[in-house]
Amino acid sequence: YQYNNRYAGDQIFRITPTSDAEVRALQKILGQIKVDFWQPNSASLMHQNATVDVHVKRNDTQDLHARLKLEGIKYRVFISNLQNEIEKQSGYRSSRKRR
Amino acid sequence: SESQYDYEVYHPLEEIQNWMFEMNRSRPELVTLFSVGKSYEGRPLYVLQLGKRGRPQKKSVWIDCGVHAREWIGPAFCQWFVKEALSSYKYDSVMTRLLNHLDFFIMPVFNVDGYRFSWNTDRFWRKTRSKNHKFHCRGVDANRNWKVKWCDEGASSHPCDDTYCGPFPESEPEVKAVAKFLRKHKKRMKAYISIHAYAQMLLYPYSYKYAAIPNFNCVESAAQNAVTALHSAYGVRYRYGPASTTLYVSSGSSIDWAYRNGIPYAFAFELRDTGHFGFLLPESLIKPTCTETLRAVKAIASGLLKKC
Repeated sequence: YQYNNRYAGDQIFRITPTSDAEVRALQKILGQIKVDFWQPNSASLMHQNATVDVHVKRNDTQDLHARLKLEGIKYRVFISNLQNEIEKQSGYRSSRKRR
Repeated sequence: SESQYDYEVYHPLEEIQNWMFEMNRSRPELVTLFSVGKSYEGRPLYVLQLGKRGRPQKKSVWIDCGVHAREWIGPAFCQWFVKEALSSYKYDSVMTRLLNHLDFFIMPVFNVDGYRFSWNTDRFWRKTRSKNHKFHCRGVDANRNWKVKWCDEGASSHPCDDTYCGPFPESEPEVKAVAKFLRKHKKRMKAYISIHAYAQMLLYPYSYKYAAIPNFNCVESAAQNAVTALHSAYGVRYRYGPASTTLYVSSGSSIDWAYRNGIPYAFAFELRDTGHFGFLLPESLIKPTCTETLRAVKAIASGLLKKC
């Protein structure tokens, strides 16, 4: 596997806070669960009705699912297994060619 | 050799550098390779100058790719631009005119250390790879490290944050080297373009404040022409406008620095997509993404040869 399979089970969540209250709740949640911000680049740049894409480690995905549901914040998972997507991105074909 | 190089796959740093040497060797009439300095880890910061030799101090365009390590489609586009420019010179009238009247400075990988780290260790690394003696975290956001309203809104002063502005402006040798080059050539530099991903946007100053730039009408029309040209390829729609309102407020960005240093047209592209693959754009989308973006860059460059 690429990167020693370190991204297996990690997910990318797309979260859409629809009010300032939800933005504040989301900032609190994402302050407690260590995530990697894909878009925007940091929690301070989040604002209502703007999508937030975060990379969540596999051990934290269930916790984040539960918290977002509890707060009623709209979200979906746009990459359900990051390792699979990484393997697909460069594809064995091309890396074999390169190697 | 040039004909075997595959522009529709992502390449690691060493392959890109070898490719640059090959471009320099095989097309000496249009290409010059040079380095603007060294990275934090001591790697050369290579730039390709493209353009027909001849008049000194030709109007110039700077294009950098790979400021953020994980945005691999950037370096892919810079290589695509060089390939298309060289292969269509004398066959495409627009590109021929551009290379005859302009010089293009192309930096395929701005953040060489970060790009290499994203290939070998952390695919989603963003920053440079500089060390911070007080914190274990490494790296500065090279697009928050420019000396323009440095480390203000939209940037972080904490070394472990992804938008860390750095200990001081131009603390990153990569940023300092490019800033020094642009300062040296600012009279001839008419456009600064920085390629990022992902969001499908074309952004221009200001990032650090809500205000219109003095030449707003000309820049807005250049941006409109660019996204119209981009759309003509595959129908992909880009949003465009001042970065502060179109995306968010962020200080210390390269386009604000370039603009404040006298470069009249400064743009940041956020290439495909809008959140399906994100940074993991498949190699199968390199060709359409680069084809449409090339149309936009040619539109911006062509605008420089007209009066506004």
